[in-house]
Amino acid sequence: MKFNRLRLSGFKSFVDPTDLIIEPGLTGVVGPNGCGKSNLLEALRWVMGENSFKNMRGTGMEDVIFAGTAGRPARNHAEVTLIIDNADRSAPAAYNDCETIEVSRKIEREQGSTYRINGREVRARDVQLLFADASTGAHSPALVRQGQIAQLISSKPINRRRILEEAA
Amino acid sequence: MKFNRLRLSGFKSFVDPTDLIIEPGLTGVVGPNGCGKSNLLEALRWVMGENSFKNMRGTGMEDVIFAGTAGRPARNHAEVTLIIDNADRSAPAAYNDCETIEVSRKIEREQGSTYRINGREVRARDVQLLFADASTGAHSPALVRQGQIAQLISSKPINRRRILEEAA
Amino acid sequence: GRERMLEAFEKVNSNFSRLFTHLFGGGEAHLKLTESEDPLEAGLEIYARPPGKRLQVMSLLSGGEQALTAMSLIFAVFLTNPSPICVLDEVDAPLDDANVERFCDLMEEMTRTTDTRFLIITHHALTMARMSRLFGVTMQERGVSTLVSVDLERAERFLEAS
Amino acid sequence: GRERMLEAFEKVNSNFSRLFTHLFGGGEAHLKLTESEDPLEAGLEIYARPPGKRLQVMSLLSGGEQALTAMSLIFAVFLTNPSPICVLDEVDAPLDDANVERFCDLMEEMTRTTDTRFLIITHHALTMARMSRLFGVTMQERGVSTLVSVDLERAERFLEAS
Ligand SMILES: Nc1ncnc2c1ncn2[C@@H]1O[C@H](COP(=O)(O)OP(=O)(O)OP(=O)(O)O)[C@@H](O)[C@H]1O
Ligand SMILES: Nc1ncnc2c1ncn2[C@@H]1O[C@H](COP(=O)(O)OP(=O)(O)OP(=O)(O)O)[C@@H](O)[C@H]1O
Ligand SMILES: [Mg+2]
Ligand SMILES: [Mg+2]
Repeated sequence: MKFNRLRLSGFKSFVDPTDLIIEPGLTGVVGPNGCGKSNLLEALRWVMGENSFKNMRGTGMEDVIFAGTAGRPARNHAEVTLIIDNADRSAPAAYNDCETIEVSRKIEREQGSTYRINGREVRARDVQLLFADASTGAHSPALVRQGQIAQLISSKPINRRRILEEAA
Repeated sequence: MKFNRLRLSGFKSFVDPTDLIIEPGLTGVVGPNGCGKSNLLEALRWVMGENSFKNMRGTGMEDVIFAGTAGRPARNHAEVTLIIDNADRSAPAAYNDCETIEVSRKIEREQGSTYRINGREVRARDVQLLFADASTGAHSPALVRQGQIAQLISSKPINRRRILEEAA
Repeated sequence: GRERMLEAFEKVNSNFSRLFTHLFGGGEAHLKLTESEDPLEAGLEIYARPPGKRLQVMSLLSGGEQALTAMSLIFAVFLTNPSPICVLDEVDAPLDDANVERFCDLMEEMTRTTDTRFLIITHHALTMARMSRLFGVTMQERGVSTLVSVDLERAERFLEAS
Repeated sequence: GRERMLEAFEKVNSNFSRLFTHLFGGGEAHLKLTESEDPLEAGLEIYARPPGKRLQVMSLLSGGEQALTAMSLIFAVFLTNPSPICVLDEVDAPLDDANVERFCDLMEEMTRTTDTRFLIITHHALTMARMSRLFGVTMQERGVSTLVSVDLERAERFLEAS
């Protein structure tokens, strides 16, 4: 499974549909303070099944929906889609006959989130399992949040073990 | 009271006697990772009466004593002296007739710390009061530890209040 | 106790709003005493709105925006009750170049309005260039720190050499 | 469960020591499972010794040394069980220029030995210069993020303009 593209719409400061192309090797993401770089990482973790609003820096999960600016009204829903290339047929059996896999998550105010894989509605659990089988997921140690790198060292030994479990 | 100079000896990685001159305006402190910059701030907080070894990044207060390197043996004591210019006679009454005030703290393995003001042994409390009267001290919000600036924002409202008390 | 606390709060709040707007080049911010009738028991809530954005919870602000907001608060306390010394350990680490310049502008303003002496630990070349003087900490002998006074040119070489 | 955990631990430990020595240009580091007989319950202890220094508790290491040690651990896990994607959000912020270069060397090595795709969020010009491609996030309309593909020269102007 290769991650190809991340599509955001109405997610935090990315109110207009935005595509982040993910290519092999090293892709740098740059820009001034407060422009939305960390929001991109959050969009990726959110579509992979992040279920704690605290880990999205908000006071409720609806804080991921575009809240409006001086010049634009707030939105009522947010959606993120992750497009995965499955040409190497390494996905779990249920989805392995597809050439590409599209995982999407949508949230509407007052209605909660719904997940879809290739258009079909699924449970959060199904999405989390899909990514866990591919050694990734919303809590993967390979997704290092801002300010978090030193925390790995200073946290208690029992918390550090989680990173080993990832390797097992 | 104006802070003039900080003298370290055997304190963390500053094994040889070292003087940091503190002048008016902006003094930059630079150097590669791990060379000892943050240890300087810790020396200042320590001589002003810091009593928690956790706040000195150690597992015990003796971790401030030079632990030795591949080429040098460990030391048995550490000492930091802060030299203050009291020409403006703004020190508390007990010390106000002195032109300069020297506050020092010394620690010896297995023996704990002793404080001195102008050569006379005093209690930790006396040193802490001296600095509190001058709107500073080991826990002053004006001494911002590495990685701590964002914590001020993310901590609970009741903890933030401490910074207000400083202003009162 | 209570009178002094309220008075200090008013001063810090007005300094905070001014410094925030100055650092962000716009926007608005203020403080609120919360949680209890007695100001001696209350917590401190921070409300900040960068220019052009809606008022949000502090945790939604970016790393750089939080650092600048925290600095506005620290210096607001400063101006209310100046301290003889201030040490900032790599507070410019999360800032982009434009905000590093604004941070330095603020530092220069502080040296004009207070007698506080500042020690600024930094890896940023832009910040180094704005200091009145520079000390370098080196470990020529591994594990042993020594202090040398450096000029800016040498400091920049420091950055490369390490 | 237990066999797999022990096997994973051995692999991560040997990768970790190698990467640490590579990143620090010397020194030594290793992991230990602690606290309990049953590897499924144990915690993970980290021992690290930068070149020329004595072995110390992790908390005494500097900000930059801790960041490099943490990276060695994350990538050690990676090499044991590669993940399709890795995103690093300003992990180079506490590093001096020499260590930023070493960090980039490590990243380049990772792209040669794994299929992992990397997104590296950074403010460091040195890191930008070593990326295969760059995306810029801008807020030309205040509060609204858009994504543009940039070349290095434009990115450096980005840094200045903001
Ligand atoms: N639901 C939302 N609607 C609109 N804007 C939002 C929402 N949630 C967060 N934001 C905005 O996103 C901005 C933060 O973005 P982000 O943390 O990604 O910045 P960044 O590019 O990582 O900056 P830095 O370099 O300082 O870390 C904040 O200014 C905040 O106002
Ligand atoms: N008691 C001690 N004896 C000898 N060395 C010590 C002692 N305590 C700490 N050190 C050393 O001091 C170093 C850390 O110094 P410090 O945290 O001041 O670095 P720094 O210059 O702030 O680096 P950075 O730029 O990465 O933050 C560590 O490498 C540690 O080995
Ligand atoms: Mg960020
Ligand atoms: Mg430091």
